[in-house]
Amino acid sequence: NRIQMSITQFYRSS
Amino acid sequence: MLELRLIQGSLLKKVLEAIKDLVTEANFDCSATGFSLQAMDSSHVALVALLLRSEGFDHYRCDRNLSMGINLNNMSKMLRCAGPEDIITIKGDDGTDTVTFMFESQKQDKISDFEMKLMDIDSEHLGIPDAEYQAIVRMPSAEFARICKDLGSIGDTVVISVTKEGVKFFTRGDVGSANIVCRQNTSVDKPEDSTVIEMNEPVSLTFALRYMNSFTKATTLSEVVTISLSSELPVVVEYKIAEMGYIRFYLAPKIED
Repeated sequence: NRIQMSITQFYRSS
Repeated sequence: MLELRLIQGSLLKKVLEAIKDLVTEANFDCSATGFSLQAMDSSHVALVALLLRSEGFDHYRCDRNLSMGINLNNMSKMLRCAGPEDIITIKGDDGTDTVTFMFESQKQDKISDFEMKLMDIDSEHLGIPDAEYQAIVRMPSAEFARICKDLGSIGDTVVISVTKEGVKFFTRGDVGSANIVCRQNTSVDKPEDSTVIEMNEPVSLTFALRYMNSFTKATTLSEVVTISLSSELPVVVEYKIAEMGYIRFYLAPKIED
């Protein structure tokens, strides 16, 4: 089973 | 004061059609650099970054940085009222809560003004650091769209793998599985028809096809799509907008639980 990562787990608020 | 005149107004129409289903509301930012947007889809799985550089406009006036909160569905409704050959001018003013889209026919014999209400959008701006990608695939955008559509009829996710042999798209669903391999192919007269693979290291990542299929709505903007992949990073699917900039879609991978 694969879980969907979220964009905010990779890129932080600037 | 903001005044951006785009001779090839159809570009803006195509940009809206490409992103309006992924993102419903977003802030368009206007600065000396250009007209840009960064927004995530509602589930924060995908992100779209748009840049239309100021040099690409016939006339570009932006006295100071301005952010305009826009419902993209409403903007798309208005832009659909512009003819395919129309010149589009975006006009705005500090302190007002509207933006005006002016459409001029090529012969200048019909001029339409559409005023749209702006909205306050509290959006998070993400910093996307430059990354070295393990593999970069350039291929005809129509071919990529075809692959995503075909695989989407079989499964929900696509595994994109790049090796020395080429780029492989794989899916599996209730009815069976599908595997499409595109090999490097530069021996054609038209460079836009080539598939070019730059690979530093083999890479394999899994993505939701629903989002990939949504990105391919930008196919009309560019004959070529660039897919940049690194393990542990979102994929970047980029469509260059001739002479003006780009639309980049970032999609977070699905990882093993």
